[in-house]
Amino acid sequence: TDSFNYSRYHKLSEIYSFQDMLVAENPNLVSKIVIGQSYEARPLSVLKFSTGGTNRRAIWIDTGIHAREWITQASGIWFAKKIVKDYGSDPALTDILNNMDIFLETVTNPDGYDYTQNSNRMWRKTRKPNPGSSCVGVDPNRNWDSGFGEPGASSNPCSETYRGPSAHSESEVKAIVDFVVAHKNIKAFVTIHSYSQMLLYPFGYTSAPSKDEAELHSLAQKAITDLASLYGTRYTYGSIIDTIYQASGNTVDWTYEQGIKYSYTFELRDTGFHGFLLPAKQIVPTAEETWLALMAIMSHTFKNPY
Amino acid sequence: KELFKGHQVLQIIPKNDAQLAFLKDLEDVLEFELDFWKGVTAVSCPVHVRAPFQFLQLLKRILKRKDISYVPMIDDLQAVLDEEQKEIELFARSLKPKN
Repeated sequence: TDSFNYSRYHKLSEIYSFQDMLVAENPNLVSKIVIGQSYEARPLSVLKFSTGGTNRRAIWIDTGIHAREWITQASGIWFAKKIVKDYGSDPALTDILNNMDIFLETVTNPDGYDYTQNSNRMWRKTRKPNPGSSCVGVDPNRNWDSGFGEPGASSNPCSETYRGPSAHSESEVKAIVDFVVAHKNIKAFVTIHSYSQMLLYPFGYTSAPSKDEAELHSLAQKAITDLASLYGTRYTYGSIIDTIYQASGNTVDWTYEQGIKYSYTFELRDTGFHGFLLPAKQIVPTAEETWLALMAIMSHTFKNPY
Repeated sequence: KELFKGHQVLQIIPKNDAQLAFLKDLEDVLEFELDFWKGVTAVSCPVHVRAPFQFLQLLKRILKRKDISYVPMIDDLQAVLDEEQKEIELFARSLKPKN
Protein backbone atom coordinates (compact mmCIF):
# COMPACT_ATOMS: atom_id res chain seq x y z
CA THR A 1 0.00 0.00 0.00
CA ASP A 2 3.02 2.31 0.05
CA SER A 3 2.92 2.51 -3.74
CA PHE A 4 -0.86 2.95 -3.93
CA ASN A 5 -1.65 6.26 -5.58
CA TYR A 6 -3.65 8.26 -3.06
CA SER A 7 -3.96 11.20 -5.44
CA ARG A 8 -6.21 9.35 -7.86
CA TYR A 9 -9.77 8.13 -7.90
CA HIS A 10 -9.93 4.35 -8.02
CA LYS A 11 -12.30 1.71 -9.29
CA LEU A 12 -14.15 -0.42 -6.76
CA SER A 13 -11.99 -3.47 -7.47
CA GLU A 14 -8.85 -1.41 -6.75
CA ILE A 15 -10.30 -0.24 -3.44
CA TYR A 16 -11.14 -3.82 -2.47
CA SER A 17 -7.57 -4.88 -3.38
CA PHE A 18 -6.17 -1.99 -1.36
CA GLN A 19 -8.16 -3.09 1.70
CA ASP A 20 -6.92 -6.67 1.41
CA MET A 21 -3.36 -5.47 0.94
CA LEU A 22 -3.57 -3.25 4.02
CA VAL A 23 -4.82 -6.20 6.07
CA ALA A 24 -2.06 -8.46 4.73
CA GLU A 25 0.61 -5.89 5.55
CA ASN A 26 -0.68 -5.16 9.05
CA PRO A 27 -2.15 -8.39 10.39
CA ASN A 28 -1.73 -7.36 14.01
CA LEU A 29 -3.57 -4.09 13.60
CA VAL A 30 -6.01 -4.35 10.73
CA SER A 31 -8.65 -6.90 9.88
CA LYS A 32 -11.52 -6.86 7.44
CA ILE A 33 -15.00 -7.75 8.49
CA VAL A 34 -17.98 -8.11 6.21
CA ILE A 35 -21.11 -6.75 7.83
CA GLY A 36 -23.56 -7.55 5.05
CA GLN A 37 -24.26 -7.48 1.35
CA SER A 38 -25.38 -4.70 -0.93
CA TYR A 39 -28.48 -5.12 -3.08
CA GLU A 40 -26.27 -6.32 -5.96
CA ALA A 41 -24.56 -8.77 -3.62
CA ARG A 42 -21.32 -6.91 -3.12
CA PRO A 43 -19.67 -7.35 0.29
CA LEU A 44 -20.07 -4.49 2.74
CA SER A 45 -16.51 -4.49 4.06
CA VAL A 46 -15.35 -2.67 7.14
CA LEU A 47 -11.73 -2.28 8.19
CA LYS A 48 -11.25 -2.87 11.88
CA PHE A 49 -8.22 -1.27 13.49
CA SER A 50 -7.61 -2.90 16.82
CA THR A 51 -4.69 -3.63 19.13
CA GLY A 52 -6.56 -6.31 21.05
CA GLY A 53 -9.13 -6.71 23.76
CA THR A 54 -12.71 -7.71 23.32
CA ASN A 55 -15.50 -5.34 22.47
CA ARG A 56 -13.51 -2.25 23.33
CA ARG A 57 -15.04 1.19 23.13
CA ALA A 58 -15.08 2.04 19.44
CA ILE A 59 -15.19 4.79 16.86
CA TRP A 60 -17.05 4.33 13.57
CA ILE A 61 -16.17 6.25 10.39
CA ASP A 62 -17.88 5.73 7.05
CA THR A 63 -17.35 7.26 3.65
CA GLY A 64 -19.17 6.98 0.37
CA ILE A 65 -22.77 6.43 1.41
CA HIS A 66 -23.66 8.80 -1.43
CA ALA A 67 -22.07 7.21 -4.46
CA ARG A 68 -21.10 10.29 -6.46
CA GLU A 69 -19.24 11.97 -3.60
CA TRP A 70 -15.95 10.47 -4.78
CA ILE A 71 -13.77 12.61 -2.57
CA THR A 72 -15.18 10.73 0.43
CA GLN A 73 -14.26 7.19 -0.68
CA ALA A 74 -10.84 8.49 -1.71
CA SER A 75 -10.39 10.16 1.68
CA GLY A 76 -11.46 6.96 3.43
CA ILE A 77 -8.62 5.08 1.72
CA TRP A 78 -6.17 7.74 2.80
CA PHE A 79 -7.46 7.58 6.41
CA ALA A 80 -6.93 3.81 6.45
CA LYS A 81 -3.30 4.19 5.43
CA LYS A 82 -2.83 7.11 7.81
CA ILE A 83 -4.00 5.01 10.76
CA VAL A 84 -1.47 2.25 10.13
CA LYS A 85 1.30 4.78 9.42
CA ASP A 86 0.66 6.83 12.56
CA TYR A 87 0.03 4.02 15.01
CA GLY A 88 3.17 3.77 17.10
CA SER A 89 4.49 7.18 16.05
CA ASP A 90 1.68 9.62 16.75
CA PRO A 91 1.13 9.56 20.53
CA ALA A 92 -2.49 10.69 20.37
CA LEU A 93 -3.57 8.07 17.83
CA THR A 94 -1.46 5.41 19.56
CA ASP A 95 -3.20 6.20 22.85
CA ILE A 96 -6.59 5.94 21.19
CA LEU A 97 -5.81 2.63 19.49
CA ASN A 98 -4.28 1.14 22.61
CA ASN A 99 -7.65 1.59 24.26
CA MET A 100 -10.29 1.75 21.56
CA ASP A 101 -11.06 0.20 18.18
CA ILE A 102 -11.69 2.12 14.98
CA PHE A 103 -14.07 0.82 12.31
CA LEU A 104 -13.82 2.31 8.84
CA GLU A 105 -16.23 1.56 6.01
CA THR A 106 -14.70 3.17 2.93
CA VAL A 107 -17.35 2.28 0.35
CA THR A 108 -20.66 2.29 2.17
CA ASN A 109 -22.71 2.18 -1.04
CA PRO A 110 -20.67 -0.06 -3.36
CA ASP A 111 -23.44 -0.64 -5.93
CA GLY A 112 -23.86 3.08 -6.32
CA TYR A 113 -20.11 3.65 -6.52
CA ASP A 114 -19.71 1.04 -9.23
CA TYR A 115 -22.62 2.62 -11.08
CA THR A 116 -20.94 6.03 -10.95
CA GLN A 117 -17.80 4.45 -12.40
CA ASN A 118 -19.49 2.64 -15.26
CA SER A 119 -22.89 4.10 -16.05
CA ASN A 120 -23.83 7.41 -14.45
CA ARG A 121 -21.23 9.58 -12.73
CA MET A 122 -23.98 11.61 -11.06
CA TRP A 123 -25.63 8.69 -9.24
CA ARG A 124 -26.28 9.28 -5.53
CA LYS A 125 -28.63 6.59 -4.20
CA THR A 126 -28.61 2.83 -3.74
CA ARG A 127 -29.40 0.61 -6.73
CA LYS A 128 -32.43 -1.32 -5.52
CA PRO A 129 -35.41 -1.08 -7.88
CA ASN A 130 -38.59 0.45 -6.52
CA PRO A 131 -41.68 -1.67 -7.26
CA GLY A 132 -44.22 0.27 -9.28
CA SER A 133 -41.74 2.92 -10.35
CA SER A 134 -39.20 3.15 -13.13
CA CYS A 135 -36.93 5.11 -10.80
CA VAL A 136 -34.23 3.17 -8.99
CA GLY A 137 -32.70 3.55 -5.57
CA VAL A 138 -33.18 5.06 -2.15
CA ASP A 139 -31.28 7.88 -0.51
CA PRO A 140 -29.47 5.93 2.19
CA ASN A 141 -29.16 9.10 4.26
CA ARG A 142 -32.96 9.34 4.61
CA ASN A 143 -33.56 5.64 5.33
CA TRP A 144 -32.79 5.52 9.06
CA ASP A 145 -35.36 4.99 11.76
CA SER A 146 -35.24 8.47 13.21
CA GLY A 147 -37.99 10.79 12.18
CA PHE A 148 -38.46 8.44 9.23
CA GLY A 149 -41.27 9.61 6.97
CA GLU A 150 -41.43 13.08 8.48
CA PRO A 151 -40.77 16.24 6.44
CA GLY A 152 -37.21 16.48 5.17
CA ALA A 153 -37.24 13.47 2.85
CA SER A 154 -39.25 12.53 -0.19
CA SER A 155 -41.82 9.77 -0.62
CA ASN A 156 -41.30 9.88 -4.41
CA PRO A 157 -38.94 7.15 -5.72
CA CYS A 158 -37.80 9.52 -8.46
CA SER A 159 -36.50 12.08 -5.99
CA GLU A 160 -32.84 12.18 -5.00
CA THR A 161 -33.96 12.23 -1.38
CA TYR A 162 -36.37 9.29 -1.61
CA ARG A 163 -36.56 7.82 1.87
CA GLY A 164 -37.45 4.26 0.80
CA PRO A 165 -40.51 2.14 1.57
CA SER A 166 -39.62 1.68 5.24
CA ALA A 167 -36.85 2.51 7.68
CA HIS A 168 -33.75 0.35 7.15
CA SER A 169 -35.18 -1.07 3.92
CA GLU A 170 -31.75 -0.73 2.29
CA SER A 171 -29.34 -3.55 3.06
CA GLU A 172 -26.47 -1.04 3.08
CA VAL A 173 -28.20 0.80 5.95
CA LYS A 174 -29.49 -2.29 7.75
CA ALA A 175 -26.00 -3.78 7.86
CA ILE A 176 -24.69 -0.78 9.79
CA VAL A 177 -27.76 -0.72 12.03
CA ASP A 178 -27.29 -4.38 12.93
CA PHE A 179 -23.59 -3.89 13.49
CA VAL A 180 -24.02 -0.85 15.75
CA VAL A 181 -26.80 -2.46 17.77
CA ALA A 182 -24.86 -5.70 18.22
CA HIS A 183 -21.60 -3.94 19.10
CA LYS A 184 -23.18 -1.86 21.90
CA ASN A 185 -19.95 0.01 22.61
CA ILE A 186 -19.56 2.51 19.76
CA LYS A 187 -18.92 5.91 21.29
CA ALA A 188 -18.36 8.10 18.24
CA PHE A 189 -19.93 7.82 14.81
CA VAL A 190 -18.72 9.98 11.94
CA THR A 191 -20.34 9.70 8.52
CA ILE A 192 -18.59 11.56 5.73
CA HIS A 193 -20.24 13.27 2.78
CA SER A 194 -19.38 16.01 0.31
CA TYR A 195 -19.65 18.85 -0.48
CA SER A 196 -20.02 22.37 1.04
CA GLN A 197 -17.56 22.27 3.94
CA MET A 198 -19.67 21.70 7.00
CA LEU A 199 -19.51 19.70 10.21
CA LEU A 200 -22.96 18.85 11.48
CA TYR A 201 -24.49 17.18 14.50
CA PRO A 202 -28.04 16.07 15.41
CA PHE A 203 -30.76 16.80 14.87
CA GLY A 204 -31.92 16.97 11.29
CA TYR A 205 -35.52 15.91 11.66
CA THR A 206 -36.43 18.23 14.51
CA SER A 207 -35.42 21.70 15.59
CA ALA A 208 -35.37 20.58 19.22
CA PRO A 209 -31.77 20.76 20.43
CA SER A 210 -30.09 17.54 21.50
CA LYS A 211 -29.27 17.29 25.20
CA ASP A 212 -25.55 17.36 24.35
CA GLU A 213 -25.78 20.28 21.95
CA ALA A 214 -23.38 22.53 23.87
CA GLU A 215 -20.65 19.88 23.97
CA LEU A 216 -21.21 18.81 20.37
CA HIS A 217 -21.06 22.45 19.29
CA SER A 218 -17.83 23.21 21.09
CA LEU A 219 -16.21 19.99 19.87
CA ALA A 220 -17.28 20.85 16.31
CA GLN A 221 -15.67 24.25 16.71
CA LYS A 222 -12.41 22.66 17.90
CA ALA A 223 -12.51 20.15 15.03
CA ILE A 224 -13.01 22.73 12.30
CA THR A 225 -10.38 25.01 13.85
CA ASP A 226 -7.88 22.16 13.69
CA LEU A 227 -8.98 21.39 10.14
CA ALA A 228 -8.47 24.99 9.05
CA SER A 229 -5.00 25.13 10.59
CA LEU A 230 -3.54 23.15 7.67
CA TYR A 231 -4.73 24.93 4.52
CA GLY A 232 -7.12 27.55 5.82
CA THR A 233 -10.21 25.71 4.56
CA ARG A 234 -13.26 27.28 6.15
CA TYR A 235 -16.05 25.13 7.52
CA THR A 236 -19.38 26.03 9.03
CA TYR A 237 -20.86 23.92 11.80
CA GLY A 238 -24.05 23.39 13.76
CA SER A 239 -27.05 21.12 13.91
CA ILE A 240 -28.24 19.74 10.58
CA ILE A 241 -31.61 21.46 10.69
CA ASP A 242 -30.16 24.86 11.63
CA THR A 243 -27.19 24.72 9.28
CA ILE A 244 -28.67 23.24 6.13
CA TYR A 245 -32.29 22.17 6.18
CA GLN A 246 -34.67 19.67 7.68
CA ALA A 247 -33.48 16.15 6.85
CA SER A 248 -35.46 13.31 8.36
CA GLY A 249 -34.32 9.70 8.62
CA ASN A 250 -30.66 10.67 8.48
CA THR A 251 -27.75 8.64 9.82
CA VAL A 252 -26.54 10.65 12.78
CA ASP A 253 -29.99 11.34 14.19
CA TRP A 254 -30.39 7.58 14.46
CA THR A 255 -26.93 6.96 15.92
CA TYR A 256 -27.41 9.75 18.45
CA GLU A 257 -30.75 8.30 19.49
CA GLN A 258 -29.01 4.95 19.93
CA GLY A 259 -26.91 6.62 22.60
CA ILE A 260 -23.82 7.46 20.52
CA LYS A 261 -23.19 10.93 21.85
CA TYR A 262 -20.43 11.95 19.45
CA SER A 263 -22.40 11.63 16.23
CA TYR A 264 -21.25 13.87 13.40
CA THR A 265 -21.65 14.21 9.69
CA PHE A 266 -19.07 15.93 7.52
CA GLU A 267 -19.52 17.66 4.20
CA LEU A 268 -16.04 17.86 2.67
CA ARG A 269 -14.69 20.25 0.00
CA ASP A 270 -15.61 22.36 -2.00
CA THR A 271 -17.76 25.50 -1.95
CA GLY A 272 -18.72 25.82 -5.56
CA PHE A 273 -16.18 25.41 -8.31
CA HIS A 274 -16.19 21.66 -8.73
CA GLY A 275 -18.95 20.18 -6.57
CA PHE A 276 -18.93 16.41 -6.90
CA LEU A 277 -16.16 16.65 -9.48
CA LEU A 278 -13.40 17.67 -7.13
CA PRO A 279 -10.09 17.36 -9.01
CA ALA A 280 -8.03 14.36 -7.94
CA LYS A 281 -5.13 16.60 -6.92
CA GLN A 282 -7.31 17.83 -4.04
CA ILE A 283 -7.81 14.33 -2.59
CA VAL A 284 -4.76 14.29 -0.35
CA PRO A 285 -5.10 17.88 0.94
CA THR A 286 -8.79 17.24 1.67
CA ALA A 287 -8.03 14.01 3.50
CA GLU A 288 -5.14 15.57 5.41
CA GLU A 289 -7.20 18.45 6.75
CA THR A 290 -10.19 16.22 7.49
CA TRP A 291 -7.94 13.90 9.44
CA LEU A 292 -7.12 16.73 11.86
CA ALA A 293 -10.82 17.20 12.55
CA LEU A 294 -11.31 13.45 12.93
CA MET A 295 -8.44 13.34 15.39
CA ALA A 296 -10.08 16.12 17.42
CA ILE A 297 -13.32 14.13 17.60
CA MET A 298 -11.58 10.82 18.31
CA SER A 299 -9.31 12.29 21.00
CA HIS A 300 -12.23 13.99 22.71
CA THR A 301 -14.18 10.73 22.65
CA PHE A 302 -11.22 8.86 24.11
CA LYS A 303 -10.69 11.42 26.88
CA ASN A 304 -14.36 11.77 27.77
CA PRO A 305 -15.72 8.30 28.42
CA TYR A 306 -19.43 8.00 29.05
CA LYS B 1 -22.95 5.23 -20.21
CA GLU B 2 -25.09 8.24 -19.44
CA LEU B 3 -23.75 11.40 -21.04
CA PHE B 4 -24.22 14.92 -19.71
CA LYS B 5 -23.60 16.85 -22.90
CA GLY B 6 -24.86 20.38 -22.58
CA HIS B 7 -25.68 20.04 -18.88
CA GLN B 8 -24.73 23.04 -16.83
CA VAL B 9 -24.43 23.52 -13.10
CA LEU B 10 -25.75 26.92 -12.11
CA GLN B 11 -25.03 28.80 -8.94
CA ILE B 12 -28.10 30.71 -7.79
CA ILE B 13 -28.14 33.04 -4.82
CA PRO B 14 -31.62 33.87 -3.50
CA LYS B 15 -31.84 37.53 -2.52
CA ASN B 16 -35.02 37.46 -0.47
CA ASP B 17 -37.66 35.21 1.07
CA ALA B 18 -39.81 35.20 -2.05
CA GLN B 19 -36.93 33.96 -4.20
CA LEU B 20 -36.06 31.44 -1.53
CA ALA B 21 -39.61 30.11 -1.46
CA PHE B 22 -39.68 29.90 -5.25
CA LEU B 23 -36.44 27.91 -5.36
CA LYS B 24 -37.76 25.60 -2.65
CA ASP B 25 -40.80 24.90 -4.79
CA LEU B 26 -38.53 24.31 -7.77
CA GLU B 27 -36.67 21.62 -5.80
CA ASP B 28 -39.87 19.57 -5.73
CA VAL B 29 -40.56 19.84 -9.46
CA LEU B 30 -39.21 16.53 -10.73
CA GLU B 31 -40.38 17.08 -14.32
CA PHE B 32 -37.48 19.43 -15.09
CA GLU B 33 -34.99 16.74 -14.03
CA LEU B 34 -33.10 19.33 -12.03
CA ASP B 35 -30.43 17.88 -9.77
CA PHE B 36 -29.75 20.06 -6.74
CA TRP B 37 -26.09 19.51 -5.91
CA LYS B 38 -26.41 22.00 -3.10
CA GLY B 39 -29.91 22.44 -1.80
CA VAL B 40 -31.91 25.54 -0.98
CA THR B 41 -31.12 26.72 2.55
CA ALA B 42 -31.35 30.43 3.30
CA VAL B 43 -31.33 33.86 1.73
CA SER B 44 -27.84 34.70 0.40
CA CYS B 45 -26.73 31.06 0.56
CA PRO B 46 -25.72 29.67 -2.84
CA VAL B 47 -27.81 26.95 -4.43
CA HIS B 48 -26.14 24.70 -7.00
CA VAL B 49 -28.32 22.99 -9.54
CA ARG B 50 -27.49 20.76 -12.49
CA ALA B 51 -29.86 21.37 -15.37
CA PRO B 52 -30.05 19.00 -18.32
CA PHE B 53 -29.66 20.52 -21.77
CA GLN B 54 -33.35 20.17 -22.67
CA PHE B 55 -34.52 22.22 -19.67
CA LEU B 56 -31.58 24.59 -19.31
CA GLN B 57 -32.95 27.46 -21.37
CA LEU B 58 -36.37 27.11 -19.77
CA LEU B 59 -34.84 27.24 -16.31
CA LYS B 60 -32.81 30.32 -17.22
CA ARG B 61 -35.92 32.03 -18.60
CA ILE B 62 -37.88 31.26 -15.44
CA LEU B 63 -35.09 32.57 -13.22
CA LYS B 64 -34.81 35.73 -15.31
CA ARG B 65 -38.56 36.30 -15.15
CA LYS B 66 -38.42 35.99 -11.36
CA ASP B 67 -35.42 38.35 -11.26
CA ILE B 68 -33.29 35.61 -9.70
CA SER B 69 -29.67 35.95 -10.69
CA TYR B 70 -27.46 32.99 -11.52
CA VAL B 71 -24.00 32.22 -12.82
CA PRO B 72 -22.76 29.03 -14.45
CA MET B 73 -20.62 27.08 -11.99
CA ILE B 74 -19.81 24.38 -14.53
CA ASP B 75 -20.30 25.37 -18.17
CA ASP B 76 -20.20 21.95 -19.75
CA LEU B 77 -20.46 19.05 -17.35
CA GLN B 78 -19.56 16.42 -19.94
CA ALA B 79 -16.29 18.19 -20.72
CA VAL B 80 -15.30 18.00 -17.04
CA LEU B 81 -16.36 14.36 -16.85
CA ASP B 82 -14.34 13.55 -19.97
CA GLU B 83 -11.32 15.15 -18.38
CA GLU B 84 -11.84 13.15 -15.17
CA GLN B 85 -12.23 9.90 -17.13
CA LYS B 86 -9.14 10.61 -19.21
CA GLU B 87 -7.10 11.04 -16.05
CA ILE B 88 -8.40 7.77 -14.58
CA GLU B 89 -7.67 5.85 -17.79
CA LEU B 90 -4.18 7.34 -18.08
CA PHE B 91 -3.45 6.24 -14.56
CA ALA B 92 -4.87 2.75 -15.11
CA ARG B 93 -2.71 2.38 -18.23
CA SER B 94 0.38 3.48 -16.34
CA LEU B 95 -0.19 0.60 -13.90
CA LYS B 96 -0.08 -2.09 -16.59
CA PRO B 97 3.27 -3.90 -16.69
CA LYS B 98 5.44 -3.12 -19.70
CA ASN B 99 6.82 -5.87 -21.94
